[in-house]
Amino acid sequence: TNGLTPHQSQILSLIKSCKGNEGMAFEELKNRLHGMNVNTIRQAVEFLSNEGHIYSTIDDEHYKCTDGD
Amino acid sequence: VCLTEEQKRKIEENRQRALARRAERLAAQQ
Repeated sequence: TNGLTPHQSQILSLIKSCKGNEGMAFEELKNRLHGMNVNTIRQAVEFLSNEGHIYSTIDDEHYKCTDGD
Repeated sequence: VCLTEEQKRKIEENRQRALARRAERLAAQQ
């Protein structure tokens, strides 16, 4: 309904659930999504960033969600 | 984790840019 694929939605929810001020590390996303292809995760993160759902924080490997903070 | 003022400033900049992109995308969908 929000125009996202199930993978994109799942990744957005995980990033949203991370309350730390530096957001979620890509490494942690990978660990939480064990079984999901790393390229799939990268592509979803890139899409979410391009769409303005998420943004990078201390470096390009940490992300936070734009809504809910 | 404790962030420096410079890191906080950059993060806020990134957040503002992302919010602008989000608004752009939503407007394009109308």
